[in-house]
Parts: sequence; structure tokens; C-alpha cells
Amino acid sequence: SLSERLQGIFRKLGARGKLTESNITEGLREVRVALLEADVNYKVVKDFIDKVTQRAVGQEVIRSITPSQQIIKIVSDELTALMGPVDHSIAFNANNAPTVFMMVGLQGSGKTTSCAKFAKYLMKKYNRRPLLVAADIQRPAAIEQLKVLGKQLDIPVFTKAGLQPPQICHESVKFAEQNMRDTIILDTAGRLHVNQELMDELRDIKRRAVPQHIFLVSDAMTGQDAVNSAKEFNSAMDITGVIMTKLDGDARGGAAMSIKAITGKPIKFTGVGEKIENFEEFHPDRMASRILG
Amino acid sequence: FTFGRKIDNELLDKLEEILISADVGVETASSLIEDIKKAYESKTITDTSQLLDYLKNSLKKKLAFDTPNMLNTAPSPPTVILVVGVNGTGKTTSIAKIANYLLEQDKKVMLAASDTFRAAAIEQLTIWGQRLNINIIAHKSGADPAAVAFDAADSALAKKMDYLIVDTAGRLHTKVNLMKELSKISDVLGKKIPGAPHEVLIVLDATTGQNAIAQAKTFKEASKLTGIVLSKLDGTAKGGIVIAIKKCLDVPVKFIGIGEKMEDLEVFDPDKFIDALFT
Ligand SMILES: Nc1nc2c(ncn2[C@@H]2O[C@H](COP(=O)(O)OP(=O)(O)OP(=O)(O)O)[C@@H](O)[C@H]2O)c(=O)[nH]1
Ligand SMILES: Nc1nc2c(ncn2[C@@H]2O[C@H](COP(=O)(O)OP(=O)(O)OP(=O)(O)O)[C@@H](O)[C@H]2O)c(=O)[nH]1
Ligand SMILES: [Mg+2]
Ligand SMILES: [Mg+2]
Repeated sequence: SLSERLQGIFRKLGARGKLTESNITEGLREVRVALLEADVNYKVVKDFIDKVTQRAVGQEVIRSITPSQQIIKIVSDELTALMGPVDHSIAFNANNAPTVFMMVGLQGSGKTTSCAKFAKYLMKKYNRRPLLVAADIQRPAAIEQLKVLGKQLDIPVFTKAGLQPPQICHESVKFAEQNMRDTIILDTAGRLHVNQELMDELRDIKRRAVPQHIFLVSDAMTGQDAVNSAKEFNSAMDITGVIMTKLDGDARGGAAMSIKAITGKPIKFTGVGEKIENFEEFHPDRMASRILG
Repeated sequence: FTFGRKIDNELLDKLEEILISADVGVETASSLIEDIKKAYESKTITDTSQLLDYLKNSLKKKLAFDTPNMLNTAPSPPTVILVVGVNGTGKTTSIAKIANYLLEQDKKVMLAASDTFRAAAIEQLTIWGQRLNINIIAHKSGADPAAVAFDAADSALAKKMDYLIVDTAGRLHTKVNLMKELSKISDVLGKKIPGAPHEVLIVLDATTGQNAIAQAKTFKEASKLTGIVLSKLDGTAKGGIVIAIKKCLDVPVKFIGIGEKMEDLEVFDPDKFIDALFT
């Protein structure tokens, strides 16, 4: 673990009580390796280490803990501060119009499953009446997948044959109003951030459905590439938050740090399993210690 | 006159950045940089212009394997291919692509829908089967995946198929009971057809970071692995993690996925892959 490695280093340096500039640099070299092994983006790590070095050098020594513990505390505090604080509250429309949520992201990241999970979360926590919208018309059985999930939750799924996704999303609003659904969750097809045509389609959906909330659904095991896609989705959509999925695995999840650092947008929720109830609010402090290892 | 620049640390740092940014990993990147330093000290490389080629060639050698890109073939048909991996990596889509690849070689192919868990998984594979105009063996949703596999093996033998490809549910390698279920599917195939599964392909998402190593290691223990399908290489991720996987687990990449259509599959070309890593 990182703390074991740091203890070893400080023992070797004969560090005694005082945090000197040289043992800070040595300790942070180890932190850098830990972050890279955790899949934090190379440039994000560089900026972070520079920032933490400055903060550590100015730091007064805390007598009651060892130098390695102090480095970990500084790093962990800084990492938690970077990814948080997180406001889990959700703003719903004050008027009668349904509140619209949109899920976007790369192929296979967990969007469709997260639509159902988020619907259940809104039903349970806020007593909402969600409508799921099947706007992925290209993946085989995508509509069917959302319908199966909708049935499990006993909530309606809107689909309209013969229409393109922006129009489907547009028409879902009237359908929601007519069927007393106060919340709309748009499931979109997975797409590459470098596919210009499909990124334009997302912009089109946004124009036609006017979502109040846009979540980038991101896989926790993503490596260095996380910043590339997050940056593009954010600049195309101005996302409101991130849902990080598959955190029930053992991926360290450094992508969480990278995505927050690059986009400035908060990770709000996490997927922690395949079942509909496996959905939690994101806690930066827990993520920080997971990333540090 | 110029002899070419001395190998400087700034250049080595830049190379390390490229490798790490390609998901090669810190440890593998460091050892590659060490190799370069040794080659320079022993005068194998004498100037900077040789450095990148030396690195590329060493990587290409590491990724090549003796029977390049060949799918294993059973001594008598059908050859059984088991496709495994964590959630959402592209297993079902890759199966459609591999089936298409085999059909183009005039092979007779059948699919087994052994993902009986995920919503509409059977429907998804069924649609691919229809597009390919081939048989799919499926039970109802919630059925025992091993029973589907057994049934499919039976059918593949009876219908004299050349290949049977078995789709399995995405599963995180950390879920012990799911990995046990996978071992059972593999065992059941072997009971019905000697030596089956003859090929076990793990589908890895090219965007995956260091966790891919743990995935490959655990899946190898549960069901053995004979190859990797590296999917979604049409994105911006480089998939460098396969270098470490080849190094420590000796599992080669056999195919790459470069899109969502059934034609979007290529046989793995180490030279092309490594060249792309550095662009
Ligand atoms: N273990 C685990 N699996 C998850 C989680 N979220 C989603 N999955 C699984 O990941 C796989 C992909 O999920 P989908 O919801 O189909 O992903 P998607 O983003 O809609 O995929 P596309 O529409 O093809 O882009 C499925 O097997 C899901 O069950 C999670 O938090 N944990
Ligand atoms: N761009 C791109 N997308 C791909 C590729 N391979 C698969 N996909 C997409 O990735 C998503 C997930 O593919 P699936 O085949 O459902 O993945 P899976 O591993 O079977 O998923 P689970 O069964 O839920 O674990 C789909 O949207 C596919 O179209 C690829 O090579 N490139
Ligand atoms: Mg989907
Ligand atoms: Mg599948």
C-alpha cells in the first residue's frame, strides 16, 4: 500500500519528525507512482504533485503523526478537495414542466442501466414519477433493454418508431405531460467523442429536449483516455455532472480525479453493481483513499 | 558536424510520457526506458534517431507470437470459442464480428446465448444472428448459462458446425460466484466436446487502464485464456495495457475491434498497433 511504501522511504531517509523539502520530494515521487498506477491522467498527476509539493513545503510539522502519515494526510486532503465537495441535491422544475435528465457517454459505460438506477433513486428519495425514453435506436435490442428495466420498476418507457433521437426526445415531453410523469430520463446511444456526426446528434437532442441535467456516464476502469472523452463531451454538452459506474470492481478509479480536474464538473453518483438498487451518492473522501491505494 | 544528439533525460521523459499516456503502465514503461539506457550504454543505439525505432522494434517483438493471429482449431469440428470479459467491453458485438469473419471463410457458424442474466441480452444476440443468417441456441432469460452451453454444444455437433461461439454475461472478475459460474460453463463445454473450449477470448475495452491486468489474470485462472480481442480501438485510447498482459500472462491479442458494425474487426497486426501507439 502507499502508506507502507512511504513508511519504508521515510525510514530509509532517517526522517525524524521534521518534513524537509527533500523528504517531501522523495515521498511525493512515490505518490506520483501510486496515482499513475491508479490510472490518474499523466498531466493531471504532474499538476497535482506540483501543487501538493508547494503546500507540503509550507506546512508546519504535526508532532503526533509520522512524516509518511503527514504526507498521506496532505495528499488525501488535497485529493478530496479536488473531487469535492459534492452537492447531491437535485434541482427540479418549480413549474409544471417535467424535469429532463439526459445520459451521455462512450459505448458500454453503463448509461442504460444507470437510467433505470437513477429512476429508482428519484422515485425513492424524491417521490418522482419518471418516464424512461429509449432514444438509442441503433444498438440491437437497446429499446428492449430499457423496456425490460422499465417493467422491473413498473414505470413507462417512451419510444417512437420511425423517428430520429432528437425528435423522439422532443416528443417525450408532451407524452410525459399527458401521462402525469414529472421526470424524464433520456437514454442515448453510446458514441465516440471523435465521431463528429454523433456528437452533433447529441447537441441536437439537447436543443430539442432542453434537459435541465446532463450526466456523463463514465466507466471506473477507464485509463489515461478518460480526460480525452470527458473533455469532448463536456465541451459539446456542458455536462452538469458525472456518474461513475462499475465501482463494485477493484479498479482504483483514478479516472474520477482526472475527469474532475479536467472538466471541473462533479462526480455526483456511482454505480456499484448490476442491479437497479446498486446506485449510490459519490463521496470524494472514500474515492480519494481508494485511488491512493 | 553533428553526430546526432546525446540521449538526454528530457527525451527519455517524453518517451515515458507517451508510454504511460498509452496505458502501458508505470512499471512496464520504466523497464522499457531502462532497456533503452542499457542499449545506449552498450552502443547498440548511438544516436537519438535510432532510439524510437529501437523502442518500437522491441515492442513489436514482445507482442508477436509464434502462430500469429490464428484461432485454435479443434482436431475435429466444431471448434468451440468461449467469449468472456467484464461488463460492457464489447463481447456480444465482437462475437457477431468474429462470426462474420468466419462466414467469409465459408465456415459454418453457430452461436450460444449463454448470457441469460442481463436485460435483453438474448434479444441482442438473436438480432445479430438474424443479420448473419446463422443459428442461435437460446433458452429463456434466467436459465442456467451452462445448460444453454451444453445444449448448444450438442446442437453444434448434430448440425456439423465448424465453429460454435458462446456468449457469456459480463462479469467483474472480483465476483467469485460469477467466476465460478464461468468455470462451470467451460467445464460443461469440455464434457460435451473433447478439448472444448478450444479458444477462450477475453474482450478488453481499449479504454481500460491498469485494471485490465487484474481482469486478464483472474479470467485466465477461471477459464484459461487463449487470446484477447481489443475492442473500441477506433476511439482515442491506445490499448497499451496489452503489452503488460503479454509480458506477465503470455496472452496474445488476436483481434481488434474498430467499430460497431459486423465488418469492424481486424486480425491483430503488432506492427500497425505499435506504430499507432506513437502517433
Ligand atoms: N458490475 C457493474 N456492472 C454495471 C454497472 N453499471 C452497468 N453495468 C453493466 O455494464 C454493462 C453495460 O451496461 P449498459 O447499461 O448496457 O451500458 P450502455 O452505456 O448503455 O451501453 P451502450 O448503450 O452500448 O453504449 C451491462 O452488463 C451492465 O449490467 C455497475 O455499476 N456495476
Ligand atoms: N466504437 C466501438 N464500439 C464498440 C466496439 N465493440 C463494441 N462496441 C459497442 O460497445 C457497446 C457494448 O457492446 P456489447 O457487445 O453489448 O458489450 P458486452 O461486453 O457484450 O456487454 P455486456 O454483455 O453487457 O457485458 C455497444 O454499444 C457496442 O456497439 C468497437 O470496436 N468500437
Ligand atoms: Mg445503452
Ligand atoms: Mg453482451
